[in-house]
Amino acid sequence: TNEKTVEVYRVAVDCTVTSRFAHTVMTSMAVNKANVSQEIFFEMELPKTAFITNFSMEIESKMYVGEVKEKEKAKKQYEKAVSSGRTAGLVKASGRKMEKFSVSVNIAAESNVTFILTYEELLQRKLGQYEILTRVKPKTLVQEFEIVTNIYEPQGLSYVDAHATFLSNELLPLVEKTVTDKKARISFSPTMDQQRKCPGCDGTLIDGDFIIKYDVNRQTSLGDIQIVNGYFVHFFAPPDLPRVPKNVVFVIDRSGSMSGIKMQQTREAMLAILKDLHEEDHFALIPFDSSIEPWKESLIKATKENVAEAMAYVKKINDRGATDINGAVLRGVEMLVQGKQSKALPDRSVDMIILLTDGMPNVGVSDTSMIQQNVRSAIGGNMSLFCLGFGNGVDYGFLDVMSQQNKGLARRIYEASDATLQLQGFYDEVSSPLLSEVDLRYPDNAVDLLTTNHFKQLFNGSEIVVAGRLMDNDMDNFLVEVFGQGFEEDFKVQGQARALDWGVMYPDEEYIFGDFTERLWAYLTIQQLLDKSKTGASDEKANATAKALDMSLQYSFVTPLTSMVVTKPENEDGPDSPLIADKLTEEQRQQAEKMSGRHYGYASSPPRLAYYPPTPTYFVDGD
Amino acid sequence: PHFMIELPDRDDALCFNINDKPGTIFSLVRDAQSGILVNGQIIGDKKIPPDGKINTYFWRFGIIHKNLGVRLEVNTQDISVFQDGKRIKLLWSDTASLKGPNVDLLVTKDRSLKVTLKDSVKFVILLHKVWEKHPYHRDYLGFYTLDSHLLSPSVHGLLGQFYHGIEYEVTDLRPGEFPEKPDATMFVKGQELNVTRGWQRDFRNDVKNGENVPCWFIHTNGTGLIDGDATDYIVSGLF
Repeated sequence: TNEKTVEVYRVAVDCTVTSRFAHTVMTSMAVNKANVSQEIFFEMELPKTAFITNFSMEIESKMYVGEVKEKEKAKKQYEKAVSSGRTAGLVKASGRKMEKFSVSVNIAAESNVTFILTYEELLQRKLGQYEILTRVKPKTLVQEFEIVTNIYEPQGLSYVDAHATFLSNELLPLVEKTVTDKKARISFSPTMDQQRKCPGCDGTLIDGDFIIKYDVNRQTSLGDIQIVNGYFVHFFAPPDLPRVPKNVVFVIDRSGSMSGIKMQQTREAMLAILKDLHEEDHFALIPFDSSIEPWKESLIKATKENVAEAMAYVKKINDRGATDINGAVLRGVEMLVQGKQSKALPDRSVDMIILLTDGMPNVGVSDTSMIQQNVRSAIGGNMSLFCLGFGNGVDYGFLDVMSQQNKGLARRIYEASDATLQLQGFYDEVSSPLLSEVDLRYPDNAVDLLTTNHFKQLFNGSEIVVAGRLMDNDMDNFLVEVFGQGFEEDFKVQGQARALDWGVMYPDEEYIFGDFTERLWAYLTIQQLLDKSKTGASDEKANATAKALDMSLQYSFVTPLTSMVVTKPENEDGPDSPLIADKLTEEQRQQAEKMSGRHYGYASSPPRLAYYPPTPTYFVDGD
Repeated sequence: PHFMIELPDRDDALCFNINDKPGTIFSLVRDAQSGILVNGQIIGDKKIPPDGKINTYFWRFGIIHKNLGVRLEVNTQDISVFQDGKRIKLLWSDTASLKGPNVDLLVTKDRSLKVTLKDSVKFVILLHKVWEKHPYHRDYLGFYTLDSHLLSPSVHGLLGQFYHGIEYEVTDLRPGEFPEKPDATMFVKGQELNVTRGWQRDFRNDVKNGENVPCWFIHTNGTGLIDGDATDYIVSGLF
């Protein structure tokens, strides 16, 4: 709030994680102390991987509850309001990891308002840990402030770590952490005085990220299977597997637009990455612009001498020319295929291409859908393509689809001083394959509605998650098998899944949130359907979109296909204006960043009703 | 005249000059699908200036929207709108606003004319008044496209060909003839061009002084950046 006539009574973040599925409720309560009505703003940030599931406002004992609707229908329904500029979008991109939900309402004198926002997400294991990120910016002292996180992990917690960017020596002891074998509770609840920046002043110290990191115990090779209320989830990340050697081709854009800092950061990242190659790996470097000039004609072993030679070469890569992505990637594919055919590369090894680019292809084949087709047919499902999109100008959607079509993933690299670390971090995530062609099998007559159960690779520090529905609701065990290709031998393990007795495991908890396995299954299914709706054949795309929409509505998730519509209380000055919360896609986030770069203050301003992006101008004049 | 393609998304701009004999008419925008045509005629200085360089400027624009049946002639003297057999004439000294079913015109006191053709294009024409007794220069016009997103993908012309974006890359920055204007290599439309960093003026916000916009200057009448040759855009009449 901007006015001192508004008092914030309570800000509470209550997060419950049950088997990686996080359910967070943010509550904020404020009172208008003024003798006139005034606008009160509520802004919260949530991870971009989360789906909003609920939002409500309680104003003068009356509840206004958000409703998840099909996006197109919601748009049509409010077309009039939208066209007259009276509707406000609630969600905006905020930084790399978060999106901001903001709403404002007019509150009568001496009245109070309570906002409650709920969102859910499946925590992803990256580099051996899960992360729960809560961003708190109350902007004022709060009478009751608390962040409470309860983690329930039936596999047992191997460690739990909590820290915050705003924690001073005085605030640090206020973080309470209780960890038992299968449960952790982390709370932080400073008093008003403890929140104060300095004695007697109104500024608050609470401004930043509260981060909890943890991992679970992994004792069995089969992983952990949990059956709850007719749904099951299988977490697979076996311990102590030797890594599989990899054959990696780095396809590096050195076109003109990479000039300056981007080229320099690419060189720095490549030097660090090369240093991390294992001796049994094979690698190649293909710098490209309008011409494609591989460092060597084939992949070579990552011996110390070869790596040193490559590092010397990388130092000399300079920008020039235009961008031929098609030719460069196809050259990489060809090199890997030839290496395998000529037996120069080990049989049991993983093939991958890492493409680093900042821009649109503009020479050779420049039609992006044609490039996707060419790359897909050349790769033929036999290797993984990872794409790193550098900067705001990159066509991220193009890279994202192309990676997903080829069993890889894309990542945006933000143009900033830490771009070198971002590049390196991505490489660390995907550089240590433990298994390839991983197949998780469940009896056909026992389970249905399975999420994806075949994975091209399992990377060190990550985790494979498969969920499904049990045909027989009372079933409490079934056979599970996992197959994969390891370094020296095939990986094969089988075992029995058993239902957990949550009552025994957590005797003191009456209710955690019973349907979490079903919601986890729904979240995962929707995510995979959304991916399929971008990458599959046209009828597959339509089917996947329809299914994802159905499930988003059924489980009340705000996804890119749905909107949450909240109708604000009637305004004295005008008619009702609906508020619409959407889920942003990566492309929309990128667009928003481009705009905010040019319009300072946009991100911190209250929601605007309309925004006009800068458009190109074409003119002719005299001097 | 100097042509400018400002690309705020890239925080960059491209520019080039096109010059020819005074009296030449160039096609600036041509969209057969939506029936839009913008042609402009250039004029030279009153006499050859001491530096011997003949400057040319646009002094007359002819604009047609066939589908709407609208025709506009804008020159340094006046503005004429023809529709349904009627002619409306406005003077640059007017402060006028004309709202019709198909076309909106707005003439403001800073000698700018804003034209909105229904569901197609929006542009501004600026009149640059030169001291009447200036020994060499005359009044001239500038043409600024404000919104062209409704035009068809086949739109062409010296300006129109850029309405759907342009992909280019600039590399190999090196010292040029003047220290403040370095040279570089531009890759565009499959060609490699030598370009020079410079600036040209955008007069929309300050019709007298303009604002300098840094841009990559493409030499020899935009050769390599524009499709074909500048002479390919010469047309025989204003309409």
